[in-house]
Amino acid sequence: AEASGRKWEQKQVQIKTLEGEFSVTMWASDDKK
Amino acid sequence: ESTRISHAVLAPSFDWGAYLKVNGSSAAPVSSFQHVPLCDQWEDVCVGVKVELLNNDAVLPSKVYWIAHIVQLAGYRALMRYEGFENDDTHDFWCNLGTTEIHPIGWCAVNGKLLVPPQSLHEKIDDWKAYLTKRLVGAKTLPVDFYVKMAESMKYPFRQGMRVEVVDKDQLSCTRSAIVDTVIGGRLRLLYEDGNTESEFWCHMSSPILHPVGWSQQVGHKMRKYGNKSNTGSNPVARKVYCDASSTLFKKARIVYTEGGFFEVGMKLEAIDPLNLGNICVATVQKVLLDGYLMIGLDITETPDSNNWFCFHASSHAIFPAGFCDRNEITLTLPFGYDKISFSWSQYLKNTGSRAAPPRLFNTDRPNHGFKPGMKLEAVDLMEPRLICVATVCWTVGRLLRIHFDGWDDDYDQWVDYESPDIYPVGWCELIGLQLQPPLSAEEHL
Repeated sequence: AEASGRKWEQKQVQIKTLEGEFSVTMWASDDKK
Repeated sequence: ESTRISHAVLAPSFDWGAYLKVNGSSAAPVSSFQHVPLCDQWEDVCVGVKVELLNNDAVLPSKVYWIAHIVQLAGYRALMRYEGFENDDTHDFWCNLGTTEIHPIGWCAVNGKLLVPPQSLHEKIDDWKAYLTKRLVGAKTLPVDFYVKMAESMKYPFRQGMRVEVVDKDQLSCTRSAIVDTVIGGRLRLLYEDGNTESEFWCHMSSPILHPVGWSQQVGHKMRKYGNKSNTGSNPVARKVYCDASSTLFKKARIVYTEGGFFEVGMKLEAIDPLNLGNICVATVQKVLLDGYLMIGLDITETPDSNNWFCFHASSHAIFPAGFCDRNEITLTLPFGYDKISFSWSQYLKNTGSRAAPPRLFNTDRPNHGFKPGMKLEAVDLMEPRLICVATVCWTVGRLLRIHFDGWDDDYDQWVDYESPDIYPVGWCELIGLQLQPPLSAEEHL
């Protein structure tokens, strides 16, 4: 992704299910231009 | 072509997923098509990426979502599997990443939507929180700006009512004034300004045959003007509502430098036949226009006819130095009166008292484009450019791709440059809302 000015970053994301909410850390790319 | 049009009229909707499976084929990746939406973002999309999408296996009054991951990619289309099915592929489903309601992980929580597992999975997992945590931590998801970027890349500057100059489909050596009638996915439906109402033409907005008003006069290209009938209204007041498309909207041809020699009238070369795009023919520079444009005639008829000349830019990837076909083992369409035995370039140049255009004048860069033989794609039938068809890359030669239309004879094959705006990834028609022409069935073929 870096060739197009984008970079993979770790992100904390929320998950909302019937049993409640919790967070996990995932990878997502972001525009760094 | 009439056969192809009647096939198009009867064409049913087409299921790319089933077709790829039956044929065991792969599709060309979106990142290989530089003119299409999300080309630059596509390296963020890969097998294993997790997303939130509508749960179609739930019996709840409101819309609920669930998490799925990409199992297989085919252009814009992705084979998805809901989390929880693990190695069970019986519930896999295809969707179009550009049209389906698909979101990065975290979207449901931000937007107050619930994640509910599919009914068939309810009893399978006891602790969904522990399960999802294990499945999601460290995995990839879509970027949050995925659809913002998609929307940005689907804005097209051409508008209905803009006037342009375009090749006359009835006489390729001429241009003709036309009005933009429709813009779909960067493709323009043009109505020739002087002509009957059936006189339409389709091309992509960055096609080399499309030019701003005044271009023909500027470079010295012949322009054809018709009589009374008008597509755009004979009323002079109505005609004023059209405006010339700004020259900034058009793709600029590469600047060519003529120091040290340039193409000259009479020079021989090889060129793709614009009326039979599967053929590369022996050709002659017939006229040198301004700004690097050339009128090329094919040496395939006994009597040369200037009505059959075609305009190529000197930087075009559709013209090649003498010997190109031989070096690449492509069958060259020979000049009138010659056969494989009697033709050699050196003898032909001697016989015609001409010389070959120097190889240094041609654009010969050979990029690594990612297209491979066997890859499926959607391609415009350039002989009937309103039709976009299921097709296969059957051969690559440097930057040239030979496109075969599935189900049709090889006679319909077309050579195109890998940067051609007339080839698209699998799922592009669905994304844009155009009908894709399926392969000709065996019964139709008979």
